[in-house]
Amino acid sequence: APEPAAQDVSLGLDWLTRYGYLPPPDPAQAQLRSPEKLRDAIKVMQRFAGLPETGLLDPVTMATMHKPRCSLPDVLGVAELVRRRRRRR
Amino acid sequence: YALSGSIWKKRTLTWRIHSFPRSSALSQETVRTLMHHALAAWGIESGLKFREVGSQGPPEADILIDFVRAYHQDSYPFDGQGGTLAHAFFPGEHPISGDTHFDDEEIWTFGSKDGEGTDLFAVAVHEFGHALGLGHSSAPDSIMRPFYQGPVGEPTKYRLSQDDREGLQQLYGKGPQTPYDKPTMKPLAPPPPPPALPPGSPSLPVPDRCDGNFDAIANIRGETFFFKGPWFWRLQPSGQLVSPQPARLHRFWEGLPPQVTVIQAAYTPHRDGRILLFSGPQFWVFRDRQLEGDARPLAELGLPRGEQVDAAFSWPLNGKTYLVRGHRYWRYDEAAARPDPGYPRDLSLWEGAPPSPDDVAVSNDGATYFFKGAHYWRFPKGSVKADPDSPQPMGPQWLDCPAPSAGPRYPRPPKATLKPEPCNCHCEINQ
Repeated sequence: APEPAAQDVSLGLDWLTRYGYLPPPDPAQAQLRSPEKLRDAIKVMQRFAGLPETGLLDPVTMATMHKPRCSLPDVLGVAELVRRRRRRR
Repeated sequence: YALSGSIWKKRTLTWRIHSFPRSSALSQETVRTLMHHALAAWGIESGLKFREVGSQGPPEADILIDFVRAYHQDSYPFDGQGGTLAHAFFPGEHPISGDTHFDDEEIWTFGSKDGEGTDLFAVAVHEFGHALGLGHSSAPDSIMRPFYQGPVGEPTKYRLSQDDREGLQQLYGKGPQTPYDKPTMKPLAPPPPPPALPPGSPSLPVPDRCDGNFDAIANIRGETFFFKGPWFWRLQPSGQLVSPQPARLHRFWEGLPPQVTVIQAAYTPHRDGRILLFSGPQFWVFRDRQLEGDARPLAELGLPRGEQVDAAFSWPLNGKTYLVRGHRYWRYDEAAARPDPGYPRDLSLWEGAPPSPDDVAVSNDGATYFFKGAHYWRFPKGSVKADPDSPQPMGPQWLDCPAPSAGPRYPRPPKATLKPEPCNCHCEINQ
């Protein structure tokens, strides 16, 4: 499969983080995301959206990421808990 | 469906439209009517009541509705037309809990064809699902799917999908009987029979999770799975059960042979996406929910041929896999893909642990939990000595159950250091 464009990877990372599929980056450390972790996150997103689980930022996946949607994350994990705690504070 | 982990403790909720769309073709009265019907769609299935309060009403309605643009003083700024459309805050005690925000820069429509703007009623039903405590669902017909799916038809006739109803009723119970519950005509054809159960499955009723005595317990990607016969329960990282009703093993673990009706142990290797399920002298490896390859003998992990395991877990401190049977345990080195020499060893190294545990799991905060019967023994992160107040009843902590009336069948762990015995051991760093 052709490598996705850098812009798509950047948008994909941002989208996957915003909607809870990837943990938010830790500001205290420069953290690289492994290709395996990214592939797993894409697969979970694809399963959630009812797409074929390729683990790749393929055109169907990118198109889904551009669809209008609700702002809340799909995976309510650490990011949402941190956000809620901050809000409460 | 997915639950956010919070609900309203009252059954009548107040709502108010704080700001209307500034440049929409929809009149304020139409917006009010659509909001009323969108809330009613949830109310009719749960018995929840929604009372609109005007500007003369209490200053803080439970569900305060706003049409706002760009950054509007919460963590979810809007982004103009397209992209994000709306959001709502889950139930709670905070003033913003339940509040629902729509992007004022969308072209909000009602009764238009798909593609001509964004149907306000459809989005409102979705957002009020969040305001009542539901998360996003992946079910194809759910209104709680995160992506906008177009108009959903006439608001007065709209009815939630089964997935949404079940999620809501899990939180608030079922409402009084509605006209929908009464059949208006005979079904044209009998409903399809339920899928065949795996051989050997017990008939209904399903087991009671509050009894404890699970076959296996494992932390799988942050969720705790409790296995009992051909059933299992899931506990979300937030501490909320996905459902009090168990799910069927074979409906979830795709490819698990039908004759496997008991999972004796389960775990995920440290920093590994695989999931291993053990039954008898064999184990199966899953990627996500799908089986990968054939059954494999436990001998691959260093156990004697024909041996079985009571418990399996990956210890984050050293990344190694521990396999427990009776009062002994083996250790497997995942990185080197070989069993560590010098095993089995005596389980008493885990000071205070019960023999033949039902299973052992490592929690998201790194503590190790031994489970047996209806109790658990907690070992703080990195420690091989049980908490002094172990064992504790599992029910209240893990399964939304009352504490059992009888105490554990195993004595409390000694609080003093055990009698020293001669041993042939050597220390390794970090162990």
